[in-house]
Amino acid sequence: MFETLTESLGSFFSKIGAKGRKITETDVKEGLRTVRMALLEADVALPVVKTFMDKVGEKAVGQAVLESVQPQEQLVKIVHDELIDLMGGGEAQLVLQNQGPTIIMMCGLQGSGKTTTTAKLANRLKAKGRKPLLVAADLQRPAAVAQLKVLGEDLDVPVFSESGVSPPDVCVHAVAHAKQTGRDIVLLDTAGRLHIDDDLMKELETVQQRTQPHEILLVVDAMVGQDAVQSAKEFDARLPISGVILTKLDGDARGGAALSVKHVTGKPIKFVGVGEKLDRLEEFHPERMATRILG
Amino acid sequence: LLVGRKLGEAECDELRATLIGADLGPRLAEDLVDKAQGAFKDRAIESADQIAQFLKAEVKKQFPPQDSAPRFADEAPTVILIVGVNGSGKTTTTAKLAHFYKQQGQKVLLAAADTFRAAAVEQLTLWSERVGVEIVKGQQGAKPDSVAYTACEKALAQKFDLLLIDTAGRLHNKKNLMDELEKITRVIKKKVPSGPHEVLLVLDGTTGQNAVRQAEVFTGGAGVTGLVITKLDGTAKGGAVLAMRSEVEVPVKWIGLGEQMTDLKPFDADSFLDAIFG
Ligand SMILES: Nc1nc2c(ncn2[C@@H]2O[C@H](COP(=O)(O)OP(=O)(O)OP(=O)(O)O)[C@@H](O)[C@H]2O)c(=O)[nH]1
Ligand SMILES: Nc1nc2c(ncn2[C@@H]2O[C@H](COP(=O)(O)OP(=O)(O)OP(=O)(O)O)[C@@H](O)[C@H]2O)c(=O)[nH]1
Ligand SMILES: [Mg+2]
Ligand SMILES: [Mg+2]
Repeated sequence: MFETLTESLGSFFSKIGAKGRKITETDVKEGLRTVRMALLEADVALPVVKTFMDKVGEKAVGQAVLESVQPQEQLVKIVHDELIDLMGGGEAQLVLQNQGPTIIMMCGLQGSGKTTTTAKLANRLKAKGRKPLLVAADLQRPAAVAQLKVLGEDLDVPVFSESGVSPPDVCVHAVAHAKQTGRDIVLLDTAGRLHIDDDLMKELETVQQRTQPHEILLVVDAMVGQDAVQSAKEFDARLPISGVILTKLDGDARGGAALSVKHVTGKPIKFVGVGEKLDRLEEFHPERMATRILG
Repeated sequence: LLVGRKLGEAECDELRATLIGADLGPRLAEDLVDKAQGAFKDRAIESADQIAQFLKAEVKKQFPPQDSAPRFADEAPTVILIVGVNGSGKTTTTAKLAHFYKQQGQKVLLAAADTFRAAAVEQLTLWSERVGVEIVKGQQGAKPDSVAYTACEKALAQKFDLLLIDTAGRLHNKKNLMDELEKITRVIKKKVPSGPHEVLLVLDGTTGQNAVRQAEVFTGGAGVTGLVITKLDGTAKGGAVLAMRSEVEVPVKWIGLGEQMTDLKPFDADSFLDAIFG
């Protein structure tokens, strides 16, 4: 789709104008089909698109569009504003404790960017004068612990690891270690897992029960398609997810998963990953995401 | 239900939801719904429950079995280059392929050409030990193309049947990284002029429509000869592979179904399409 949404709607409405008649509600409904296509092309999940289009549909057949000289701009503005409204809101900052270490648990599907993002958060928190402790609780993936240790060395942030025990044990011991060594943020990097893997999802529940994290962040790859709804729903059902981090936004995926995940979990997108280097973490801006999704 | 010789709206909506939900994308989903309508009108199908079989047969034509066959060199070593975006499963797939071919009695060599990411070389080294194959890795700070070159030298000198080169994840919109891949290919050709014999694009099965873009750019820039679709042991259906057919013709060669070295299967169009169309 090389034409922007505004362009394609513009040519649609101008064809009607060229026929010399006024824009009607039916015309607007037809224009909305173009919007629906754009959202699906952008990987927003179908059930989310349906709900979203119902909301937009009501506003779109209002006077603003029908009476406008440039109906396509009015329509796109309504859609854009609705996207911003849906994706924004909620506590977009990390909730850091004043007493005792703040425990942040990272979770998500395989390869979504958890380990890299955990290190990015440590980098960010260290720059703010905090004393983070990185915890290598992925005992599954070959060299996962080594990966976090290398990143910790690059940042001059300590990494806690322990062999011969279960991931929940590593996490519990790490929190104790943080208290003993005066580290005030504990970042738990966990192994990637499928939301349908009951044993591994139970393992996450155990980590949560035994360490009571203040933040549980779901790390989602920005290029994920319709499956975003399935996985986000399941993680959110089994854990008190407090926020989402969308990664690899330096790619060219439209990122409709952002809307899907926000819609099904109701949890705020707190950060976005925009590169492989450890300083490539930014705050989430709903208006930028809305523009990107609409292509 | 079935109104005259026309599929009802409920049937069409359900079909559309299934296809979009599988990541076929809205355009292809619409085309297929139209096809089903057409077949119904022409009496090629008689009832709604024949739609799945009909569409499956239609789409299956795009996946002739001979296309999925792996490519080998006329004389050893066969060089396979593993490429794809970050986190798609390249390193794990490299290990799976090493295991697969070792089981078939081939002498397999691995090359750890991801010299960039933290512990990437360690990760593939651990896999080489588990699978029981040799590995070539560079010095600290080595360039990926020099690792590939050294690996080709060893493969030739020590008569390996197969060389698998794992590369760093890279987003296709990063020109310098795509240029690096072209450089690796050129360097391979210096030692093995007919190589790489296979360039496998590893695609995460949960990817949406961006997979189309990935396939286009990697095919244009790195001469991709086949796809590996990973993580299909999850709930994603990998339907973006069908969406990309309109833009680029790359055969699917392998499916990744888990995190162990045995979790790799040669692509089978029937089971892949069964999962999508139901
Ligand atoms: N370009 C880009 N690459 C990223 C970003 N975040 C992570 N990556 C890369 O994505 C790949 C996977 O990252 P990891 O941090 O290993 O992912 P993970 O979720 O920990 O993976 P598992 O532990 O195996 O589930 C690596 O190559 C990272 O460098 C990002 O924002 N942009
Ligand atoms: N469930 C499942 N997980 C997989 C599959 N293939 C790979 N993985 C997991 O996905 C994650 C990333 O795999 P890697 O092999 O490190 O991916 P990569 O493409 O080499 O990553 P980078 O080199 O960082 O770009 C790991 O946790 C793997 O175990 C698969 O078929 N199914
Ligand atoms: Mg990890
Ligand atoms: Mg790798």
